[in-house]
Order: sequence, then structure tokens, then C-alpha cells
Amino acid sequence: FHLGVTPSVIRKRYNMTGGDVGLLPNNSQACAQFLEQYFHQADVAEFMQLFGSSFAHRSQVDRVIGRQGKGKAGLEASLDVEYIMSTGANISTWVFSNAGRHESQEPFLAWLLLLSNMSSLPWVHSVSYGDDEDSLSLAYMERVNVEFMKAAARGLTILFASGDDGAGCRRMPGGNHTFRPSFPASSPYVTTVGGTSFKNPFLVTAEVTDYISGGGFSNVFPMPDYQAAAVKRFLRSASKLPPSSYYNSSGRAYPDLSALSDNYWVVTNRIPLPWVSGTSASTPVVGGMVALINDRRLQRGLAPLGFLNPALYQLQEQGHDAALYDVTQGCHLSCLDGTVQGQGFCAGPAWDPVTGWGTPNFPRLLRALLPP
Amino acid sequence: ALQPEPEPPCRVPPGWTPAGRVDPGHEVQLTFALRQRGAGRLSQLVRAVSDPRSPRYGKYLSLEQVRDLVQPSPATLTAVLKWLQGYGVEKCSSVTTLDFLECLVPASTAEQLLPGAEFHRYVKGQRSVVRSPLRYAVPEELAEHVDFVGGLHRFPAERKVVSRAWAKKEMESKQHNGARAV
Repeated sequence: FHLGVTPSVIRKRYNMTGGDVGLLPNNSQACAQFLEQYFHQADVAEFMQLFGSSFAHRSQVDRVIGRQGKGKAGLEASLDVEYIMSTGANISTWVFSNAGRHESQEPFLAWLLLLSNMSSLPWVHSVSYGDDEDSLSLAYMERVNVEFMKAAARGLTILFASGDDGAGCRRMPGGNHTFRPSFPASSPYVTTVGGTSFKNPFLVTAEVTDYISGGGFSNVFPMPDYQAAAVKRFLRSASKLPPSSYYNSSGRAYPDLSALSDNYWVVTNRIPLPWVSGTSASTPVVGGMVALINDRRLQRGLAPLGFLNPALYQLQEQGHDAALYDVTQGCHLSCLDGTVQGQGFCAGPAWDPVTGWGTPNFPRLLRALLPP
Repeated sequence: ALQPEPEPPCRVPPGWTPAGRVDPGHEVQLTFALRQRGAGRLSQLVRAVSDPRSPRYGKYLSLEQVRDLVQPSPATLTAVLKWLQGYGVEKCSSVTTLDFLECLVPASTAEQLLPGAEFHRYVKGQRSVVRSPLRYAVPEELAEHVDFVGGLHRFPAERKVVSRAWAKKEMESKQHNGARAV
């Protein structure tokens, strides 16, 4: 029984034991959000005091890149830090903070320039940021996509929240509706994380979709090879699909995987807050786990995981089905109109555009990504 | 002049209030995304180092090796630097991969550099940004050297985390509005 998601609920659901904590001093992870918010080290310490007793952990962020002002802590910044340090427990954590930027600076762009200017960076970056594809220029998205390719070539794992508007909705000039994909979630060179909820909100049991989980198909980037078979299987076998006019079925499909995104406890400005939700919560949870798998790989002298998607989409064909809990129940939001009536895609077996491949079963995911 | 970002139409996100044009001497920060080389090669490399079945799996590049792959051509670097110096723009910094240039420029100079741009201040609560509500262009001879210029059109991201109660309220108001629209 539980009254909301805490680190021990997360670690229990995803089968992480007390021994699943970082051991290597030179491993690291990072989170970045671009709401120009602060996090407080005192909040992290309090959070770990309240919720961190069941696993070895750090109570302080090791490095802040950018300015941390004296303002109030922000909910998003606190959430990111507290949960990446809960699954990526005892791993050196950096925070890219862009509070107090120059008035005409674009915080997200500033972060990309940092990636191109720092030769030593954490291997895993959990990023809570997204915009509608149709609000951005093609030149900008294509160039940002190349920046993600540069990061992938260096072995960095970049995880983006899939967004909190379900499939999204856009009214076209003629009055028709279409779904509204989000960028950078739709970049083929990042790993996009969706959201789930507990089927019974008070028990650690099976997960169903979180109706806000962002997902769908890009209108800008074509479907990459690594996901073609999985997505085609979904489109062929789904019992119910929205009208094809609502989405571009040949676009990059996302999310790639998910984690719980509903009903989190967060400590911010020294106050424990319940009921915090969003894929900004599920993304750092997955980020911490990827950092922990890197820890085990580095101990074996193996390379870090880097750009995760090709390996992720091969798990099933390699017989590692159990590496992820397949979420097959529930749908997500979309347009409130007479045709789709507020419903976007629905979850299905294997990959789907609401939860991707599902949620991580840590020991099995570790086994799948750590060759014997 | 050519517009690197002709679409989508400029729009000020809800909640941001125009607070007038900035003074001509007010410094704005412009980020020039310079045209890179080697994107095709980079894409092949990413595939090779990220696919567990590939013999190159996990053999990642250093930042310096990525630079050697993508850095702009001498022609691009020369053309852009000459253009900026022609307007007296000198307070610039680059990055290791040489494919971005960040410059502090007086607004009046920036508006000459980027025909069509106009720098206005917008405020939202405690936050204030300077952006251009009008599309910018770059001289035709520079268009092949610049992917886009940051600091003109995109506003800061909005909040992403919702408390469930907040989401429900949002949903209800959308439903209410949505119903009316339908």
C-alpha cells in the first residue's frame, strides 16, 4: 500500500534492490530543464532523509553548470534532481541550470552549445523540454537534430520527456484537426520517455498508460530503420487506430519507452509535495537507471550505452522481452472533437505510441544490456 | 536577403506582454548556427557506434574527433567573420566544434545585420525576454553559411510538470472550450 510515488515505490516496482546503486566514482549523470528554475541542495538533502533510507545514495548534487540563484526552488528542477538521484543512486549528478540567462538567450540552445564545448560530460542526460513541432522552423529542428547526432557519436545518452499533452491537437487552416507531435521528443537521435500510472493508485501493481503521456509520429523526421519493424507491427495489429488523417504514419514514432509519471512526492522549498505528475518525472527515473547500467558496464571495461534506441528496439528479437514491462492497457489524450472524442492512440502489445516498449524491469534490462 | 527560418509565422506565446522596443544600444545575444560539414558521415558513424550488432559498437568519438568531422569549412568561417566585422561585431565566442558563434551586439547593429528583425522586450511575471516579432533575413551570400540565428524568435519553454489537480482543471477547461468549438 502506498500514498503516492516515492523512490522506494519506484525501486520496488522496477525490482531495484539495495545493491542496485552506483559504485564507480567516475560515472556520472545529468539533468537539465529550461524553465529557468533553481533547485536547492537543502531540498535534495531533505528528500533523501525522508525517502532515501532504503538505498545508499548521495544527498548533494555534485556539480552545477550555469548559475544557481537564491530564488525559490522550482517544482520541475527539484523533481528532476531528486528522482534521477533515486534510481541513479550514489552516482555523481550534475545539473545544467540556466536560471538568470541573458534576456535574448535561448536556454535550450545555450545547453546545446555547452555540449559542443565541454569535452568531459556525464554519459547520461535527462532533459525535460519540448515544443510543438509546428511552432519551430525546419532549419532549427534539422540543426538541433545534428547536435543530437554529435552527442550520440560521443556515446552520450540523451533522454527527453515525451510531453504531457498526449497525442496533442492542432486545428488546421481548413478547420480539420490533426495530432500535434512534440520536438525534440520526435528527434530520431534521442530516447523519448512516456508516462504510465499504477492500475490501482494505492498499490504497487501493474501499470497502465498515463493519459497525458506524449506520443505519436513526427511530421518532420522520417521513421528511422531501427524502429520500422516494431512500428509497422503496431500499425498492422492495433485493434483501434485514429483516422490516418490525424497523423503521419511514416514519421519517427515515439515514445521509445516509459516509466511512472503520476502522483510523485517531491520536496521543494523544504515542503514535501504530493500529486506531482508529468513525463518530466518519468524521464529522470529512466535516466538514473541507464546511468546505473553504465556503472556496471564501465566496471567490466565496456563502453557506456550511448544512443540507446538501436539496442532498445533489438531487445525483443534477442529474446529479452522481459527487460521491459509491456503496458497494454489505456490510451492517451488528443483532440476533443466528434471524430476522435479526445482519444489519441491506445497501448498495445510490444511497442505502441503511448508507452513505447513499456517500463523498465531493471534486473532483466541490466542483464540484456550487460553481455555475459 | 534570404530568411533561414521562413516558417512558422512568428507568434508571441500566451502570457507574454509586449513592453516596447529596446533601446538601439541595448545589447542582444545572438547565436549563429554555422553550416557544418560531414552530416552524412556523422549519421553513418552514429549508426555504427550505436548498434550492438556492429563491430564498431561502443567505439565513440571524442569531442575533438567530432569537431574534425563537422567543423564549418574555411569559406564559411571567413564569410561569417568578415560579415560580422563589417558591422563592427567583435564580442563573439565560439565552441570547440567551431559550428556555433555567440555574439553580443547592440540592437541597432543587429537590426542592420539581420534585415527585418526588430528587437522588443516581453515580460511575463518576473521574467523578461527580448525577441523579434518580425522575421529576420541574412544577406543572400551568407545564406549558404548560416543554418539559423538564435535569440530572435523562440520564447523560453513553459512548465512541463503538472499536479494532477492542475491537469484535471486544464482538461475540464479544454473540454468546455472544445465542446463549444465542436
